[in-house]
Amino acid sequence: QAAPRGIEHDVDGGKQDLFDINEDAGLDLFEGDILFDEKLGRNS
Amino acid sequence: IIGEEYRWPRMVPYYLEDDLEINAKGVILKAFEQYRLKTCIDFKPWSGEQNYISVFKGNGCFSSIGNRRVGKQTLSIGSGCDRLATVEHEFLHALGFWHEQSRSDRDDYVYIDWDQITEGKEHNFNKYNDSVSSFLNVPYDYGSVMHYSQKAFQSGSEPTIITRIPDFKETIGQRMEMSQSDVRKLHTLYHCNKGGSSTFLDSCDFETENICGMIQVSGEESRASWQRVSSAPGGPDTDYTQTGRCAGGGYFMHFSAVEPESSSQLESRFLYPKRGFQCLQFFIYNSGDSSDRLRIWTREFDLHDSNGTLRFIQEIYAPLSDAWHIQHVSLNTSKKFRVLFEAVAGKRTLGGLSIDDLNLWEGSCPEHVWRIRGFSGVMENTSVDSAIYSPRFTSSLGYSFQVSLYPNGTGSNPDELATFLHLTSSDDGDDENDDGLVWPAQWKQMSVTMMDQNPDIRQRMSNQRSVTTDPNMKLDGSEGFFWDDPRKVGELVTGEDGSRYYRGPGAGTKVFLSRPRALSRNFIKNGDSLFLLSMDDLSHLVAPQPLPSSTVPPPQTGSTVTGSPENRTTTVSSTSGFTNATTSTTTAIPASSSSSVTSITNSTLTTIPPSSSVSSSTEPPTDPCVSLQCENDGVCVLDEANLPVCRCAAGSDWWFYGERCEFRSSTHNLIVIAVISGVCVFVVMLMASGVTTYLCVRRQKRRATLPADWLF
Repeated sequence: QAAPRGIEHDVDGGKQDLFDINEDAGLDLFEGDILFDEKLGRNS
Repeated sequence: IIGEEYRWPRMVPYYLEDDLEINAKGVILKAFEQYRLKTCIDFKPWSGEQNYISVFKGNGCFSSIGNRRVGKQTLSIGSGCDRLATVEHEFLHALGFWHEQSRSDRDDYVYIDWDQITEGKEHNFNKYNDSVSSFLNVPYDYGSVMHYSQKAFQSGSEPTIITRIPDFKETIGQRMEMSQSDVRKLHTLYHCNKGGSSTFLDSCDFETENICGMIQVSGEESRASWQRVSSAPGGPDTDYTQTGRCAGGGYFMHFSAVEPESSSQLESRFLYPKRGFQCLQFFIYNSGDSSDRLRIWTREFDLHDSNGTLRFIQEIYAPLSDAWHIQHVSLNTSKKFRVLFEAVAGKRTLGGLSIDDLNLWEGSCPEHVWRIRGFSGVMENTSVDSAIYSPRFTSSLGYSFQVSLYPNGTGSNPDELATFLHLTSSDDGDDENDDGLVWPAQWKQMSVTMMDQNPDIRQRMSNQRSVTTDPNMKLDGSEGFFWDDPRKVGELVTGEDGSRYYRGPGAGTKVFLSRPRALSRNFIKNGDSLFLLSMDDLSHLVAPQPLPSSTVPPPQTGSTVTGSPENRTTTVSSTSGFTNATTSTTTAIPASSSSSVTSITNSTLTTIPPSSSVSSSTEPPTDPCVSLQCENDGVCVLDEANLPVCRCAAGSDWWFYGERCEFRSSTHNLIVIAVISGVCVFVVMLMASGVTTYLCVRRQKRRATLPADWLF
């Protein structure tokens, strides 16, 4: 039975996972969420 | 990542930067609790260690891989990242894990459709050969919390990752908790087999005949006993672990009495607590009489007390029902102990009490449980954009709250379960403790967890989302405060029982859990789903985490990401409150006043706390061991003077020692020392013998060469 719907605040803004969040934030990190470190000796 | 230099110590120092959202701080502490429960990794507030993890609110969610040994190593929990699974994911990176689909063998298990990837984003699908990255002899895991979802970095609507086993297509990239293989890899990488987890005590589904080392004590005159059975006359017909799915399996413990008022006791094996507060969770079924009850005791042991002292904890009256019910009992013992289940028959002797799927861990119990019966049917029969509401629950903090759930999603996200949390207030203002409540509510974190009903808590992949009441948050387009008294900012609604109350605005998520994931694992068992609800006070997290008294944090190096937190001063805050544990445990029973949905029942059982011997505190009791951090799996215990001391871990040929168990030794070391000592002694003796022999020989020669007349 459906109940009346009041005010609802979506804390996720519909973004499903962290890669959506990072993409939305304009981040283009190594593999989505990894800090690039020169000591690794590789780049993307 | 391969390389011991990337490992952290098992006790990882952390600093929660002041720019973090309060909700994020609370979620991070909850994530730490999951690590403590499932692995040997523990976290401690930074106290000056050379390397530590600085968690801050950056522009997104990100971390480095492993311990970079740069002093302050940053990890960002930005806006929207404050989800339990996301925090666990980032900390797994920090502990040394890449994404699951970057394994060297990934092409055996997933197909990367390069044509569907957004141009320029191909680098996100790197993989590493097994000289750089090891999968630690653990099979590829589609359910890893480190796996991308099928839509990651897609350019159109087609998936970028296609699982070679189609059954996993919809569930990869889960946003729930660490999987069993994630935990297994962590155990291997950090050698957890020597110590186990920090806060786990015991789990038992009664599937094996040794019933997890439990023992039974019955009075000689009693003809009642606990029995391990797969069904019982009068019910239940099946256990809860397997719910009748496996022929020849599925056991539980059943108590039936031949005589009224007879009783029998079932005791756990010895348990060794570290913290001083525990949660006991089990499922119970009553097919006997409403006067049948289950009494929970602990038998606690002092150093010189071999018989133990019984302490009454709680009496539970399980309702007569055709279903299993989940039950939580808070314990608070710091001594070696056993848990004792005493079943007492009521007036009737038919049927009886049954228990199954027992878990005991050192943590807080959830405050309330909202059980939805026939949840698959609810999902099918509820239209999109329609909510169902839980009963109102009163938290130990005095506030009442309620959950709304969209079983079939919302208009914008029809494939995702949505959930929102609301504060409520009575229409007539006669809520208990209502007068003492502060409005707007300040920093109260409400959490809703859809429980994965795996019988072993360490293997559960539950789904959790939390929101925290920010007293300064405004209602859109209004001067009112979002978390103000619902009588001011809410709407008047009528519950199922006709009671009227105010429901405040809700905060939550439209992407709580996808339908395919909700239908996976054990989110629905016996047709039912369980939502665990809690409210915690996070006011103590508003103040900055104290800095070490004599240490200035070293400058951050080695990172190329901007958005680091503001520079902080070296002033030591006088505030306290940063502890390793989340707060708020209670044995209180919710005041389930109403529900707007007839298919929903509140599963909480009637319990009677004892008058004096049970702690009714809503805070974990003060633990003297908090001040002493035992390393290397050492256990903090209280000595005769009630002072905390570390009891160090030891094996057959090795042991730790020192005030904090910080040193390691072994019989091998002793043998080496003995051999070296022996060799040294031998060499010294040899040299002494050589010198003596040399001197004797020389003296003999001298005597032989002297003139004869000199001799006389």
